[in-house]
Amino acid sequence: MKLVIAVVQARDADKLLHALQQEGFRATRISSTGGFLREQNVTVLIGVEATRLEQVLRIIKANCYTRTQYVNPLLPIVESGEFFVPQPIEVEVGGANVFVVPVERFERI
Amino acid sequence: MKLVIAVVQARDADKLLHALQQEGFRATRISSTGGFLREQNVTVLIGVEATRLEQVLRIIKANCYTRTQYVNPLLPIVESGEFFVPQPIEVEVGGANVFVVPVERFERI
Amino acid sequence: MKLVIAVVQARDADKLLHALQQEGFRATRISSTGGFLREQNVTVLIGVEATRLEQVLRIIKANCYTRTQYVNPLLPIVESGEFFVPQPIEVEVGGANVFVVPVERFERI
Ligand SMILES: Nc1ncnc2c1ncn2[C@@H]1O[C@@H]2COP(=O)(O)O[C@H]3[C@@H](O)[C@H](n4cnc5c(N)ncnc54)O[C@@H]3COP(=O)(O)O[C@H]2[C@H]1O
Ligand SMILES: Nc1ncnc2c1ncn2[C@@H]1O[C@@H]2COP(=O)(O)O[C@H]3[C@@H](O)[C@H](n4cnc5c(N)ncnc54)O[C@@H]3COP(=O)(O)O[C@H]2[C@H]1O
Ligand SMILES: Nc1ncnc2c1ncn2[C@@H]1O[C@@H]2COP(=O)(O)O[C@H]3[C@@H](O)[C@H](n4cnc5c(N)ncnc54)O[C@@H]3COP(=O)(O)O[C@H]2[C@H]1O
Repeated sequence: MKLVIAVVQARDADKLLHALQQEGFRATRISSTGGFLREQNVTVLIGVEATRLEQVLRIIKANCYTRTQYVNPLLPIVESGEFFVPQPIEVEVGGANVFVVPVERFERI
Repeated sequence: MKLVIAVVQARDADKLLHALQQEGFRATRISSTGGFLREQNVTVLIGVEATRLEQVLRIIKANCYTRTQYVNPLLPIVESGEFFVPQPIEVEVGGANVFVVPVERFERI
Repeated sequence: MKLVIAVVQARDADKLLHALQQEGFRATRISSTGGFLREQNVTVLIGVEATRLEQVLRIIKANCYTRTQYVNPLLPIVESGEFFVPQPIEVEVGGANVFVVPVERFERI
């Protein structure tokens, strides 16, 4: 068994969980926050047999989208009385960041 | 060292954490949600020496119970004016789903 | 790649995440609770190339502090009419408890 730990955008989480359930995969959803943008995202845990790992990765790819986000840099720069507000910077947030970790033992109690 | 990742029912979480503490095990509790029933459950992280893994699994088994839950299927089926509400379906929710993952290195800073 | 799972005190989490970002490391923050003190802490996930693991551990050490907490034992002990409230006990909470887990595969979708 493998444990898939996927950090996805909050907007894609429901659709992803539904798509996983439809194909008989089990999953657990954990609310999380990005270290950089400090925005809500979702960390999904999916324990899956090694033989079905590719299928889970395909479902994640089909349901999670890369998006461009505009972020206001933290502080406007004030120089000699002029007020200068920098342009928002463009940040590309990936659809999913996926870590596959080995599971030595799985028990359903 | 091993990292035990146990998804348990919210109702058993306090008792489980207390039982672990009594036997000197350390643990961290994370609120989570089931992918299927979308109900609150709890993901417990327990870092434990390999030699004491069986003891942790025994404590989980002794404090987490399988329960039957009745779930209303999402939408009543309306046909030709008759209103037909399907019977609730019975879902068995396991006491705990436990993943044991290898830890290459542990540091207490 | 390795997945660093670090349980840190809530007070140090922002500073740690900022220090990680400054050095180009990516991270995800998850709210959690200690099993013993039942207080809010933070579980940080950091996926990092094996060659930069030491650097991440140094950043954690530099930003997370051990603190002493005073905890009131749960129940005052009442004996023969006298009301005896025990002294608060001193508990040392580590700056960070860090688990390094192997990652078999990483995908950014
Ligand atoms: N130091 C930095 N300098 C410049 N740009 C930076 C940066 N850190 C992050 N970004 C950019 O901001 C996006 C959002 O990052 P955030 O940390 O809020 O939210 C992240 C984080 O929660 C998680 N994540 C990504 N890589 C991770 C890793 N190696 N370990 C743990 N979590 C990770 O996935 C979310 C989306 O990440 P993604 O890479 O697709 O998209 C990132 C990336 O494009
Ligand atoms: N491989 C895995 N990876 C990650 N997390 C896992 C997992 N297996 C179980 N879990 C977690 O444990 C909870 C209980 O699962 P259990 O299989 O005992 O009990 C399940 C199972 O009896 C049933 N169920 C789940 N998915 C199903 C599906 N696709 N079809 C039919 N029944 C399903 O509903 C109960 C509640 O499921 P729910 O998803 O709400 O909540 C799940 C989920 O949060
Ligand atoms: N092996 C492990 N697996 C998973 N999570 C782990 C872990 N070791 C530590 N943690 C997490 O790190 C927090 C700080 O632990 P630390 O050992 O530094 O500091 C601990 C320790 O000094 C003390 N403590 C914990 N359990 C104890 C016990 N059974 N008996 C006596 N003292 C205990 O209370 C402090 C706070 O503990 P708390 O449980 O509230 O919060 C813990 C817990 O959330």
